[in-house]
Formats: sequence, structure tokens, C-alpha cells
Amino acid sequence: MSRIIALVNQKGGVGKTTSSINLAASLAVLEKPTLLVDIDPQANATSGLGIDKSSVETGIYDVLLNEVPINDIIVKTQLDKLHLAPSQIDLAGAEVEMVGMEGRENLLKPHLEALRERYKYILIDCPPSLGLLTINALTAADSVLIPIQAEYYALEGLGQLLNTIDLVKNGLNPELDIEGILLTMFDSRLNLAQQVAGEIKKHFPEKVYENVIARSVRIAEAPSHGKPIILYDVNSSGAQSYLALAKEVAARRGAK
Amino acid sequence: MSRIIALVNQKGGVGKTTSSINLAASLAVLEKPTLLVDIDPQANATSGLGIDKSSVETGIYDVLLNEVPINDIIVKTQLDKLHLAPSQIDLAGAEVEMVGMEGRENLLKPHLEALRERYKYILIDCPPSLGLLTINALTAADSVLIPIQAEYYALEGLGQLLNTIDLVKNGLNPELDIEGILLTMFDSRLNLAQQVAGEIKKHFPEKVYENVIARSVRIAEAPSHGKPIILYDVNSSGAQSYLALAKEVAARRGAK
Ligand SMILES: Nc1ncnc2c1ncn2[C@@H]1O[C@H](COP(=O)(O)OP(=O)(O)OP(=O)(O)O)[C@@H](O)[C@H]1O
Ligand SMILES: Nc1ncnc2c1ncn2[C@@H]1O[C@H](COP(=O)(O)OP(=O)(O)OP(=O)(O)O)[C@@H](O)[C@H]1O
Ligand SMILES: [Mg+2]
Ligand SMILES: [Mg+2]
Repeated sequence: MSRIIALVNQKGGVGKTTSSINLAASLAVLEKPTLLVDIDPQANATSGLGIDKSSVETGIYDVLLNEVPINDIIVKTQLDKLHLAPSQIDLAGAEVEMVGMEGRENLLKPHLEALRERYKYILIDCPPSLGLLTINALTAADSVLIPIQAEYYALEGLGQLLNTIDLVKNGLNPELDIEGILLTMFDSRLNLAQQVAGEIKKHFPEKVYENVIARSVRIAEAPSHGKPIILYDVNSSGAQSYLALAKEVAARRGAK
Repeated sequence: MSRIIALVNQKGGVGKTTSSINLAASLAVLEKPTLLVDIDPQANATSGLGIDKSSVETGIYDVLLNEVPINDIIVKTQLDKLHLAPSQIDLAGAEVEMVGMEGRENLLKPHLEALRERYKYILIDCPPSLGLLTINALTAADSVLIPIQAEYYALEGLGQLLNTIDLVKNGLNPELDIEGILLTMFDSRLNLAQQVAGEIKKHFPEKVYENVIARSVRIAEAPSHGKPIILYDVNSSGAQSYLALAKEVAARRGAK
């Protein structure tokens, strides 16, 4: 009775972490027990929720490479229904270590399968690459949520990302599906944004979420206070947009 | 008589590609023969200069892994003094292949050393990670230019980046130093931007460039026309800022 969703886009700076934190926080506020798994060596989702990444002694690196059960690393956050599996700096060297390992793409999946009873949603924040960490997330996930900026390079990378999702679907994870495409940092006054958004909607009509996240400095300020936007400024347009997105995600499909 | 500069930041979307293209183009306009090397599997610097990445038969992947001389892949651009060593999609699998190779960090350096007589500047656009492709760039470079957005996560990642630069300096490339720190997508009306910029200037007073690149949609539009900003809209503030930056980079030090 849970859904595992990976937030993936190899293009950098498109709002993966911001969407992971704020969608997870909004689902928690809607009373759905949610776990956020941070598998980005930058550990931005960890610090964005107010946890000091240098103080994380055992984290996702130990789960993937030292067989520590994920239960042992899960921490609470300021929201009762939101838990976090934090990243740590050691993760930066993980991909090189994983290359030679047996079943290197399946290191994360067994840990998340064991948590399905406990969480309604498990979100995975991925690094800006299609390397082994992201492949582990795609193998463990039921579906992929693709945050994307309405700009040229982000649009250009979409093809490569969809190819990789297909590869994983045809091999490691036949269940994998696209949960949705989320337009982030959207500025409706710009022609460029309108054009690129139009292109994306034309190619993926049913996949693009109704709710678009507009560019708003309050969203960019929140992580410096270690809080999701809904706790930093609940009346902001950003908080309302992510809350509406959470309702759209929950409504789109019943959990498995 | 040349300078090899790597544009590096593992934080995604901070303006590495945009700065690589537009600094290289501006240096070329100032009559300095310049080569732009694209080692990002996304190949954004390649497409941003109007070259179709799927039509690149031999590219930087072949130079690093198939011993093709870099001369064989260099192409012209719309600017007489600007050449490009293009990336290609195959590069996405390169890091996994490089892990087991002898001298895996030094695959790029010999190729660029052989070009020092031909180019006054060689710029390297890096992917958003500190993996083997970026390590190859840091090993080959004389110095590092760090594009950075004035936002929380970008500031947070600066420590990890400087540690990595130190590691390379202490081992593979003792000559390596920091060319400069470039504030990008800067919006002076935002408190967040002012605060973060203040932090960076406090920690690295001599390294931050006088010239700051303001957020401007013309800069984001230019790559969809396959042109650097100076060819897309020479009168725009973006074109003027990157031209001023090129003059500052050229003035900061005489070439080696
Ligand atoms: N809607 C928004 N409005 C304004 N700023 C935003 C918005 N969404 C994200 N940002 C800011 O844009 C930057 C990039 O976002 P974020 O770090 O979430 O992207 P990412 O895809 O996770 O990046 P990376 O590729 O490095 O992992 C951050 O500084 C973030 O605070
Ligand atoms: N000064 C600017 N004003 C407005 N938009 C900009 C500016 N600089 C860059 N951009 C846009 O911001 C986005 C991110 O920039 P860019 O792709 O150059 O960053 P990057 O660091 O190379 O990203 P990646 O980490 O994916 O390699 C792009 O869509 C680009 O067009
Ligand atoms: Mg992120
Ligand atoms: Mg780039």
C-alpha cells in the first residue's frame, strides 16, 4: 500500500531537491506517512530539512555499501509524518566503489521494499546524473517524477532521460512508469518558458501536472532556514503550489 | 603561452555551460584563439554552439577512451577564433569504463598540453559532479573558474568543491589554483542573493570577479538559437557582462 517515486533529471538545478522536500512535506501534512530518501552526495535534501550533513554518522552510503539496514539511519523531521534517510559526504565515492559489485543496480531496492508497510509514499531525491546512484533509484521505484525547468537545455536533456528510463524498464524494473512531469521555476511572463512548456505538453499531454511551480524567492530562502516551504511560509504561493501538487499526486492514482 | 581553465561546480544548474560558451566566445571576439572542450555527457556546450550532438561521430569520448588525437575532433564555430572539442552521448558511460584504466585521471591532460601553442585559452565545461570526468579536467587545468548562483545550496556545496580542488592540487596537479569565482544569475533585488554574495566575498575577497552576471532571459534564449549571447544579441546586458568578464580574466594574469 505504498508508492515509491524517484525524482530524476540529469540536468542540473531543475528543482529535484526542492520538489522532493516540498512534495514530501506536503504529503506528510495531508496525513500520509512519507519517507524522503536522499541519495545525492551533495546531501541537499538532508540539509534542506535542517539536518547537518557532517553530523550524519551512518547514512545512505552505509545502507548501499555496508549493509546497514535502512531502519538504522532513518531520522525524524519537524513534521510528524515525514521521515528522512539522510545522505552523507562519503557518498561522493560510492559510484566508483559500486562499479565492481555484484547486483550493483539493486543495492537500494530491497531496503525500500521492506518499508512499504510503514510509509504510504517513499520519495527518492537523485543527483544530477544517470550514474549508478540514479540507476539504483530507478530500479527501486514504482514510478518517476521528472522536475523540469522550462528552458532550452532542460528540454534538450529530456530525450536522454526517457531513453534511460526505457532501458531500466526493459531490464531491471519492468514496472517502472512515469508518474508525471513537473514544471518548476516557471515564469509565465517569459516567451521562452511558454514555448518550452508548450513543447513538453505537446509531447506528453497526460503526464504534465496541472500544478506548475512558479519561480518564487521564498522557495529559495526556505532551505537556508532548514525548513520546507510549508513551515517557512505557509501563506506563500510556493507552499500553496506544492500542497496542490501533493493533492494531484495523491489523486492521480491509488497507492499500490 | 596559454591558459587551461576548467569551469567546475558539482552543484547543478549554476551556469557552468552558459559561462563556458559565453566566456569562450568573448575571448575569441577579443582576438584570443580559444578552444572550448565539452566533457559533459549532456553535451550542452556542444548544442549551445549550434552543433547537433547526435551528429558528432568522433568526440571527446573517443579522445579519452579510444586514443583518438584531440585534433581529429576539433570543429569550427561561427566565431573565427573559437573552436570546439565536442561531447557526445557515448560519454554517459565513460566514467564506468574509466574506473579500471591505468592513469584514469590523466586521460585528458596530454591532449591539451599538445595544444598549448595553438590556443591562448582552453576552457573545459564540466558535468555537475566530482567524478572522473571532472577530475580529468582538474588534472589537465592550470586553474579553476567556479560559476556559482547566489543561493543556499550552491553556497553549501562550495566547501566540498574546494576540498576536491585541494586533493587534486596535493596529488595529481600541484600547479592547480583558483582562477576566480563568478556570480551568475544574480538578481540584486533579492535579499537572499545579497546575503549569499556577501558570504562568498567575505571568504574569498580576491577571488570573486568584479563582473557579476545578472539574470537575463536573453542569455537563456541564446542556446535555443545555437549561438553565444554576443552573436544572438550583442547589445544585451548579458553580452556586455560576459565581454567585460573576458577582459577581466585576460587582465588578471598574463598567460603562462
Ligand atoms: N520555484 C522556485 N523558485 C525559486 N527558486 C527555486 C525554485 N525551485 C528551486 N529553486 C532554487 O533553484 C536552485 C536549484 O534547485 P534545486 O537545488 O532544488 O535543483 P536540483 O535539480 O535539485 O539541483 P541539482 O541538480 O544540483 O541536484 C536552488 O537554489 C533552489 O533553491
Ligand atoms: N545569467 C543568466 N540569466 C538567465 N538564465 C541563465 C543565466 N545563466 C544561465 N541561465 C540558464 O540557467 C540554466 C542553467 O544554466 P547552465 O545550464 O549553464 O548551468 P550548468 O551549471 O551548466 O548546468 P549543469 O549542472 O546541468 O551542467 C540554463 O537553462 C541557462 O540557460
Ligand atoms: Mg538536488
Ligand atoms: Mg552544464
